[in-house]
Amino acid sequence: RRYAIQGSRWRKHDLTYRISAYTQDLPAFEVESAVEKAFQVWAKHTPLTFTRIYWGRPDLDVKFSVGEHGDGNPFDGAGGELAHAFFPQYGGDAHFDDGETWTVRTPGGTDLFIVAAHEFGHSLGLGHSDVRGSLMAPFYQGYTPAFTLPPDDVEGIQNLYGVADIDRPSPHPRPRPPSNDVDVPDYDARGTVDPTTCSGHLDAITRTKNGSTYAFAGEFFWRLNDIGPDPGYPMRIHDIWGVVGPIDAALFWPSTGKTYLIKGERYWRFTNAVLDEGYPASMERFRGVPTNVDAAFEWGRNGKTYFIKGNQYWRYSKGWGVDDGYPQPLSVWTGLPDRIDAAFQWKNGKTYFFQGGRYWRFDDDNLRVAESDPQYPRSTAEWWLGC
Amino acid sequence: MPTPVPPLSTVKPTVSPQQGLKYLQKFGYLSTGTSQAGGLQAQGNLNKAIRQFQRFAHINITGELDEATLEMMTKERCGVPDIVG
Repeated sequence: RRYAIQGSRWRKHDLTYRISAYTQDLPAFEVESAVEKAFQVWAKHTPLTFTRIYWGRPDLDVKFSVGEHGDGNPFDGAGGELAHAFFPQYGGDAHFDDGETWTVRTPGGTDLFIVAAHEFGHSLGLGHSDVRGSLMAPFYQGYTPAFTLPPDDVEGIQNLYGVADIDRPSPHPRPRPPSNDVDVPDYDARGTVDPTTCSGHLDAITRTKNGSTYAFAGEFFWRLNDIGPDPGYPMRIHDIWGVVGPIDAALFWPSTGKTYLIKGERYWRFTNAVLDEGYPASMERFRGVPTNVDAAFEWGRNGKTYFIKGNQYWRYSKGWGVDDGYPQPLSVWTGLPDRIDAAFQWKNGKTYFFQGGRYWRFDDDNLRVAESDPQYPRSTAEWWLGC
Repeated sequence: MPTPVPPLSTVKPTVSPQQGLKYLQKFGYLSTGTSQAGGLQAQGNLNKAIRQFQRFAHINITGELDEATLEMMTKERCGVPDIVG
């Protein structure tokens, strides 16, 4: 009794993966975390590295599907077959039956981590093992706290890829040299690319003339629909807007249809996502407005533009500058926290304020944070980013 | 009156022998071309396949589609065949 080698393996050690479809059973960041940990089960014992990419063709595609999903091996709903994966010679993709109830860190439901770790064994070239208790045994083993890869599986994967580099600095993916694959943009020098969609923190949020809503965080941005990000997002801010993130603030003036991205002492003006001639320009053109603002928005109630920095705000009149008597304390806006990350007027004319993963809607008539059920503040990740 | 139903915990899920044959084919123990017409050799292959499955599942190796074997075929599992290459 021992592990089984299917017969094909990857000819390189640095592999990429992409999660192209999520389950609704878990927040996206839980899926991402479980999948990453499942890959690390194999990385720990071999020279293999697994780097997540967000667009382009990965080595390994990971997705949740139901029934027939295009590979001729239809899923059977709850129970029975939980998932399947393809050996390296067939592409290595891993599919999970979304008819199951996927869970993490609990005995109830089907534990995503242990099933993913098993399927990725197939993606790397291992067959089913007839050793009792092996990760690569065919039957579901249930949630296993403090999981460690059993010896039979370690032997099997090292038979295919050799042992780990003993001088490996840390279990995290090593920074990659710029790839010559045109689809995959270079990673920043730090090699960390991880816009945690579901952290909910935003640097800025705004609209464009064609009615789209965009949220910005770190180096990435999302186009949001009424449920959450459109497919294909996040994307890198620089790739589309030509501005290196993170940005400080974003502003949209419905009357002109112009969208502004603000960073430090400069701002960029766009018509939809197309940069206008002559930009970036200095923030000095917004006479009286400080640099490095935290947020900017046009208030639906009076059409005036407001800039927020720290616990103060400035009121700005187009073509004139900051009005007399400003800055004023942010506390004038009753119910808001004393710092704001982002603010904007949504298509419904209401004004929303975002801070630390939470958001408030403002009641323009009573000049205070809106009352409603459920209460504000609410989770930005849940209500705007589809988590 | 509704007929009394035995409590769930005593009803063990199981598959029919026909389903058991399909299971053995799906997971690579029997080649899909196996005819059911019978014949000593086919029977021999079937027995061998059943024994192989029982070994994988760590249950009594009888070579028969007995109750324990049919029950094991209802367990949650990976969809990749057990016998590959």
